[in-house]
Amino acid sequence: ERLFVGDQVIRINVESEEQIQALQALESQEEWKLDFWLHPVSADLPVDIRVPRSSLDSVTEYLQAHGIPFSVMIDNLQELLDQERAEMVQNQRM
Amino acid sequence: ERSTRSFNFGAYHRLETIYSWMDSLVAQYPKLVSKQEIGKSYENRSMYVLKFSTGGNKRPAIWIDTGIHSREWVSPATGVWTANKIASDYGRDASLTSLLDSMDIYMMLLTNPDGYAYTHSNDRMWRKTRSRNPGSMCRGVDPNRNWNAQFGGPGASRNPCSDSYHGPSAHSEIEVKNVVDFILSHGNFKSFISVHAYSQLLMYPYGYSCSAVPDARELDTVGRAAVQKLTSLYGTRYKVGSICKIIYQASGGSIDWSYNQGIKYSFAFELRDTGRYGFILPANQIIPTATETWLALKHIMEYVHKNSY
Repeated sequence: ERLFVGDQVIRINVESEEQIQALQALESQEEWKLDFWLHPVSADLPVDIRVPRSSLDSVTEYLQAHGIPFSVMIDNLQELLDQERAEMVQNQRM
Repeated sequence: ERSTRSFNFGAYHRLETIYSWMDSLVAQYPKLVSKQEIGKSYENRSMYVLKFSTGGNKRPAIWIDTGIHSREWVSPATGVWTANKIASDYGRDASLTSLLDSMDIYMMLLTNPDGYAYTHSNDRMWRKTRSRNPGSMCRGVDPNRNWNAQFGGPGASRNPCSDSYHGPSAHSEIEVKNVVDFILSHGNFKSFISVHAYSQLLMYPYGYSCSAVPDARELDTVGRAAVQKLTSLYGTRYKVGSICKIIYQASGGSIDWSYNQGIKYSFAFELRDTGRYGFILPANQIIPTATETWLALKHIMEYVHKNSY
């Protein structure tokens, strides 16, 4: 079963067309295995990306190099999944 | 959880539990609800629709599907609650009763059964179907890029490893083909509503093009009124607009296909949340989500009922 230990979900509030283009380029970086929950399309919508732990440093560097600020929405995805599983087990018992 | 009375609507359930609950709903409301198998999935799971009908033959109908993207768990969870609501409100709620006296409602709760099962057993973040892609290590096709609506156009990937891979050809996914065949063979759907989850939107066609559909103004008005009702309950904020204009250009989507088939009232929902939990929306938010969504769904269904074409 796949684990997501240390995977983060980050949110970027896009401010310019240049930032959108830089994020669209990030989408094509297949080796980082990014999972775009909200894609970079316009400055009206945020961009949410699940970043595997192994790619966190690279992505952070990339965003900093392009002057793109971001915030961490979910710090450790696996923690949420563990809570969800515990809740499901409890519900099944009930 | 074998009867609808003891079923916990505020919890996430496995596919088998939902399927068995569907049987109990049919057993509890045999004169209103029936279950139809419309085909099998890639991994040979049954694909069921619940039919809410008070009689007649191929009456004008409303289609609602949930769970086409498997990780969006609150979508089928909302579907289960909604199906129960429709069954239990018939005969009590005047407008729903009037609607069901002349129209049918079809609900497909798990539109991507293989993907849903896979999110429970292997990868909670899985989105696509589970079909094999010849020549690739990666499996699955995005079932909402696989419809014959400018298939393969902008906003879909040709890479089988992508989460938005459109597949080798339109309707290549048996899950999509089963729905397409069912809708076409019925021939009298007036509304097609697809329920997704994440980021709170109510959308109408097109996704493949940013140009306005001929009915854009009407769809926008209906959508805004529906969302106003949704928001009235908990203040949940939604955006309304065409897929292309409020999210992104995306070809091969289900409601573009349904609209082009002449099903004017084609909508897609993106349910909660704002991004705090992503696809792991806590179970205690299922019922609030379903309850607010019902207000919007009901508005659209009432409108369709009153504005037959």
